[in-house]
Amino acid sequence: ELEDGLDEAFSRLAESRTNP
Amino acid sequence: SGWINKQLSDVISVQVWLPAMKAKGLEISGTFVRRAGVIQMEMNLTNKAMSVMTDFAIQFNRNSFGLASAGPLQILTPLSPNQSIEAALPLSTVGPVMKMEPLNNLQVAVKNNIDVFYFSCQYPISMLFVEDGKMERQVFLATWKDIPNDNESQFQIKDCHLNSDAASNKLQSSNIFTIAKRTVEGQDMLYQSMKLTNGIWVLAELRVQAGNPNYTISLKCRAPEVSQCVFQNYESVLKN
Repeated sequence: ELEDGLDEAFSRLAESRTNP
Repeated sequence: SGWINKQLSDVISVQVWLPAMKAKGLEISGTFVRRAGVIQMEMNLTNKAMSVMTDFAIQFNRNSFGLASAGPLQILTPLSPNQSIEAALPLSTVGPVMKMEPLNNLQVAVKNNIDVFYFSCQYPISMLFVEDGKMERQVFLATWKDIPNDNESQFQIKDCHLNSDAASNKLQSSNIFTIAKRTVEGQDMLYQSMKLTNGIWVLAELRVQAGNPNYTISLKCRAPEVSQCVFQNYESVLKN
């Protein structure tokens, strides 16, 4: 569950950096 | 071919640090290497004078990361005119510290039976990237968030023709570790970490877009003065 959460968090980070 | 490439890149990065005309005939060239955690200054000393040289010794001035020789300069036989000798000096990172400009500058004193000579050289900061510099993913996310935006530096790496996986593999060989990769709108975003011998962590985001030879690198660090050196290191690793 933690791993899924981290995967999701990196996706959000990348998304937020591309479309701030 | 990996071995040959390694040898070639070593040859290419060899620099003349002390020209003979500035040191009464002693010429020193060399390079810095890190192999399996051991840092060495690999030197070639040439006697271009007309008399024999003996009694060699080396000392560093205090420097940004506490580099110091971890043993004596081992030149056990006299150096005759026109003779060259190789010497590998093991280095430690627990010497006295003083911030240098640029940060990776090293001032060196070499003595022999004739005189004492001084030169400055710059080492690649990757020499200080430790083998356990892969940050836990959870810690990376928290640290990235925690480091203020003012501490972020952004640079362009121009004219680079590797894809993101090749770039990641190349960087890993200098202890820059990829923690996560995401693709957003056709752009690969690599999240990477590295740790310096003095415990400073550097976090990076490398953006690689298919068909675009210009990468963008963003660096976040609690000691942002290292970012310039780290960027230069990315450039030299990715372009060589």
